[in-house]
Amino acid sequence: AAPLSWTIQNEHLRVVFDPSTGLLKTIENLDKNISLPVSQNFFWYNASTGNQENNQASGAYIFRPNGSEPFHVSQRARLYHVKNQVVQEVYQNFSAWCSQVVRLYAGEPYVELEWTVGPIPIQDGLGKEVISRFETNLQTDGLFYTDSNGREILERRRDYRATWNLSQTEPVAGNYYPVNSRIYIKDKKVQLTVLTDRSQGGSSILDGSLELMVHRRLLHDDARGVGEPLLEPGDYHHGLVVRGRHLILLDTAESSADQHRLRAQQEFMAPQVVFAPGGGPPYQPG
Amino acid sequence: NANSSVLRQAMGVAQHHDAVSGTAKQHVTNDYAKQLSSGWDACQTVVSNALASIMGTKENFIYCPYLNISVCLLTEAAETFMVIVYNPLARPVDWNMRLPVNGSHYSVVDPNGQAVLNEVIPVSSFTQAVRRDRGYAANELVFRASAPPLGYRTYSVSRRPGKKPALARELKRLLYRPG
Repeated sequence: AAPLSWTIQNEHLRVVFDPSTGLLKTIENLDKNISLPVSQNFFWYNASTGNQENNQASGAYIFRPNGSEPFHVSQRARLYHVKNQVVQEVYQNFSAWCSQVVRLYAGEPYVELEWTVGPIPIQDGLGKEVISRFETNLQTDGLFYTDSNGREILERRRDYRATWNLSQTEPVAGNYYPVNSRIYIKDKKVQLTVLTDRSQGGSSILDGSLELMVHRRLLHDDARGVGEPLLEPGDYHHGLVVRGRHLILLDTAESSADQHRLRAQQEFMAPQVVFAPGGGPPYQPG
Repeated sequence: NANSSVLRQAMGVAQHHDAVSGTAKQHVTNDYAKQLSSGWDACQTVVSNALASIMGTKENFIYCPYLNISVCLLTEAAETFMVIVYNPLARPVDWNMRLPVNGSHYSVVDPNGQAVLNEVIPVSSFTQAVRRDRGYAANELVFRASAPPLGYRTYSVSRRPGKKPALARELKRLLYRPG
């Protein structure tokens, strides 16, 4: 079939997909007339089992990939989409163990990415640490921002520590930081913010890029005390499947905080949904 | 018979860095999960009592912790059911509901008796693979709920007889393989 318009759009946002790869291509904020090329894909770092410099293996305590370049889960995603009035969805299938739904709800100023990752295959004998990476053309000059400890947002500078002279020996792990609810990158005009639904590790390994670790499955203990590799079996001993959400906000650097602070609060203290059979009692406004 | 202490104690145990960061042995990790699950089970009675108190009526409240994989035995099977949305924030919020269902047409009515725009879309193959044999919903009912500050709203959902076999008119579903 000839590629149609791989676009979903609501009142606030337009999301464009590359028909040749199935990957996210552009996000546009229609209210502010901002258009940002954004490529998003899933990759995995090969977990280190130790090397000549250091016998430290990646494990429960330690994140230590054996190289700085992650591997694609897939360079292409198979797509289908569902367009309705209330919600528009693009389904991306990257592999048998990695998929994602990109959603735009009517009236909502964010893009929802619901990812499903696992069971991570280990038949090749390689431990894997899976990331979702966003690549943009923002001139970030090595800076990115995380909200460690769920309190103030801290500026992070790649290969830098504020209180001592850092000799970076781990270009990936040495730049990973805790992300409790949000991570963002920005230039002087535009900010791309990703809200998480759980604590994750995150970084900006390259200028204009942003990544979050969504799942990991390892074959070696890191010898820090736990005494077991991070190898959760899950149902039927096939490995855990993890499903989560990332909310993407694109706005001006000045007004992004208005968006992400309220939205993150709503995610953290989400409404409680309870059901009851039958038609139910009358509503009591009080 | 409500008791929130079970969850309180489980949360206390889960402050250990092993629980926060995932650095425990597997059987300890399993126990953290079990304690939290037991705590939440106990707290459901607390929440049910609170809802019964503020609603002024006792209901058989049902909780569906597997909504993220489209599993909820009540919504999958019932012809009519009630959705109660409690908002813990001190400002009104809107929330997009996604409920696993097996019908193809539904009526959703808000507390004022107004019909709420809703759609029924098929459960994705991704979700079917994840949930395995835990649920059999073919579709998801999607609608936007709103809730007042520190308060709740109830939505009544009724299944309508559908003559069409499967969503053909509403859905614009396109299959495409890149390259």
